[in-house]
Amino acid sequence: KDTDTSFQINSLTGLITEVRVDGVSMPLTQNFFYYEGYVGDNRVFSNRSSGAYVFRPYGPIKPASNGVRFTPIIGEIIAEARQTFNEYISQSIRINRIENYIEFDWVIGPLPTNELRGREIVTRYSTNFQSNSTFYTDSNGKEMLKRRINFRPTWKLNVSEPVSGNYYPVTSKITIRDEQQHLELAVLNDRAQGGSSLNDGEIELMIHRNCLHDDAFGVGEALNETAFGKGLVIRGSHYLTFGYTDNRKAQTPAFIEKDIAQKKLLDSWTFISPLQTTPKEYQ
Amino acid sequence: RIDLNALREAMGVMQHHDAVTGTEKQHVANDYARLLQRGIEECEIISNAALNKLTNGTTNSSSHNPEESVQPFYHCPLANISQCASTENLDNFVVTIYNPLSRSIDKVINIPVVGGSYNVTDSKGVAVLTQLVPIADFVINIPGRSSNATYDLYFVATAIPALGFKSYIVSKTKSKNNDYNSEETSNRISI
Repeated sequence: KDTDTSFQINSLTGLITEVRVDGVSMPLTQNFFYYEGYVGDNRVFSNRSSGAYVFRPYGPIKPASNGVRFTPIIGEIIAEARQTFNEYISQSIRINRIENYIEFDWVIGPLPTNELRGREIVTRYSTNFQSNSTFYTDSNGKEMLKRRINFRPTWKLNVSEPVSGNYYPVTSKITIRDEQQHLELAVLNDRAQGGSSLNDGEIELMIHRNCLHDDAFGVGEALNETAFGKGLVIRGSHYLTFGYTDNRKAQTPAFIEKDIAQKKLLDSWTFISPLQTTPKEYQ
Repeated sequence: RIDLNALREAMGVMQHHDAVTGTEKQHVANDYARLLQRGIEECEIISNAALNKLTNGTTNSSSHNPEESVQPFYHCPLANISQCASTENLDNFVVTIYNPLSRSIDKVINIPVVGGSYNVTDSKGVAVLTQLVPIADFVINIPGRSSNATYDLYFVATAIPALGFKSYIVSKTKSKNNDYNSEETSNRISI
C-alpha cells in the first residue's frame, strides 16, 4: 500500500516470474537446486571429500524439484506465496505494506541421509542482467569487493574447481549490476553464507548442506547435524531489492540496501508483558 | 554490569574461527548454544530493569519511585518458528517494541497466537490495522516446535522513536465489532 512493491507467480510452474520494487519492474526467477558432495578417501587432493571445511561438488547442479505447489495469501499488511518444492524445501515469498524489499523466507531440512553423497542446497535468483561475469560480495564484512569469474587480481588463475573456485563468503550482501540498464540487484542474507554468480545475471547462495563423510581437514566428523533426533531444519530469509543506480529515482539501491541492513542487523526488540489492569488503566 | 558478563564471555569464546564458520564438532556447537542461551537470559535482567525505568519515565536509580509498578518484559526467543509461550497463553497483553537505531522507524510486528479475533490499540487507545495469517504447515511441522499457536498476528508499529519504545495493547475479542478487528485472511486459494 505504501510502497509500490509486488511480485508475480506463474500459476503453472508455481515459480516467481517478475518482481517490482519501488515502482521498478524486472523479470526474475528463483528456484532451489542442489549439488551432490564429492566422496573420496582423502589421500590426495583430487580424492578429498566435500566436508565441513571444503565444498567439492560432484557432477552438475540439479533442480530440487520438478514442480512447485503454492498457496497465495493476500491481506492488508502482508501478502505471501507459500511454495513447497519437495519434502525438505519450502518457502514463503513475502511483501509487506511498508518495506522496499521482497523477503524469501525458506525452511530447509531434514536433508536426506540415505544416499552415498550429501546434498548441498542452493537458491538461485536469475535475471536478464548483463553482469559481465562480475559480482560484488561483502566478504570482509566492511566493504563490497569486486569479484570476477575465474579471475584473481594478483595472479593468473588456472581454475580446477569451476564452481567452488568461484564461491566467496557473503557476510550480509551480494550484488550484481547491469551497467547498460543502470540497474543493481542485491540479496541481503540474515547469516553468513557462501555465494557466487556463476552465470551472467544470476546470484547463487548456499543455504544448507550435509556431508556424510569427513574431509580430513581436522574436524574429524561428518557434517550431518541433528536436532531432536532428526537432521537439522533451518529457517532463514533473503531480502531482495533492486533499483536504478543513476539518479532517476529518489532512493538509490545503495540507500535502500543500507536501510534494510540497519533494520535487520540492529533489529528492534519485542517484549511481551501480561496486562495486569484494564487497557484504559494501562494507558 | 555483572548481568552482562555471561554474554560478554560467550561472545569472547565465539571469536574462535570454528564458531565463526560453523566448523566446530557437534558437541561443541551444543555447548556454544548453551553459553549463548545462558548469556541472553542474564541480559534479560538488565533489559527488564532498563525498560521498567523507561516505561515509568525515570532515567536514573535515584529518581526511582518504589511505589511504581514493576512490569515483567518477556521476550520470545522462538518467535522465528512462530512459538511464544506468553502470546499463546494470554488473552490480554502488552507488546513493547524498543528501537535501538538512532532514527525513528516503522516496523511490521508478527506475533504467534492461537487464533480467534484480536484488537490491537496504540498507547492513545486508537485501534490499528491487523491481519491474522494461518501459520504455514511447513513451520508447524518443524521438529522440536512445541506450540499451540496456529496463526500469526500482524500489525504495523509506526514511528517508533530513536533509541526509544512504543507499546501496543493486544486483546482477544469474542466479537468482530470494528473494521480493524483481525480475522483470518479470507482469499486463501490452493493451487
